[in-house]
Amino acid sequence: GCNQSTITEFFGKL
Amino acid sequence: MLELRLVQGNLLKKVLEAVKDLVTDANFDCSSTGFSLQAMDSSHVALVALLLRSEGFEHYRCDRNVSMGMNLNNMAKMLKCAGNDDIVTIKADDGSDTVTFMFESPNQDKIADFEMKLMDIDSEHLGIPEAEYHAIVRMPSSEFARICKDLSSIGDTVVISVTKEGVKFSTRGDIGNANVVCRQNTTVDKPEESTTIEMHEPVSLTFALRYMNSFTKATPLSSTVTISLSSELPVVVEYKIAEMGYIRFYLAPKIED
Repeated sequence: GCNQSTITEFFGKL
Repeated sequence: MLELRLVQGNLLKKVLEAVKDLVTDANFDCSSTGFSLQAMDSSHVALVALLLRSEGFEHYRCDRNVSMGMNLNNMAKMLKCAGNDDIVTIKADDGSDTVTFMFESPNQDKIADFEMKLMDIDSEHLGIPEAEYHAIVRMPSSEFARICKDLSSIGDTVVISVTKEGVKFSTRGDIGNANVVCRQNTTVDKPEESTTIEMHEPVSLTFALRYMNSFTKATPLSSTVTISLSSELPVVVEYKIAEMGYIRFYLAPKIED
């Protein structure tokens, strides 16, 4: 299966 | 005090139609450089970044940087009341808890004022690195929208692969599977009908089609769409907004476990 990742795993909070 | 006058009011109408189903509430940031928005959908799987540069407005007055929290559905409802050829002006007084949208008909014989309550939305801005992408596909936005729509009738995820042959969109589901391959084609009479593929290295990523279909609601904004892929980053689906800026959708990939 495929797990959906999230944006916040790639882009950090400023 | 801010007063932003956009002669091509329909651009703002199209922008709201493109984002209102993906994001419910968002902060619009207004500064000397322009009118922008950055927001994630509720599941934090997708992010939309909008920029309308100040130079694109006929008149742009923004006395100090301000962030205005808006419900995008309500904003879309008000903008639906603007005519396609209307001039749209966004106005807000300092410290006011409302924003006013003013619609002027082209021959100035009708002027409408819609005032909307602002909301308090605490949203953090994310740092989006300017990245070198492994592959950049430019293609007609209508073609991309058609592919996403067609594939979503077969499966709910799309594998986008870029090789030297071209860009392939694949899906599979209960009834079967489908592959659409688009090749580089610059021998068209109109540049906006061309497909160009810039590949630095082959890349293949899997995404949820329902987000891609949501992004294609921005198709009316631009005849071309740019899809930038890198194996370690979310895909960027970008629609330029005529001489003003852009709307960019970032989508996190589905990872094979």
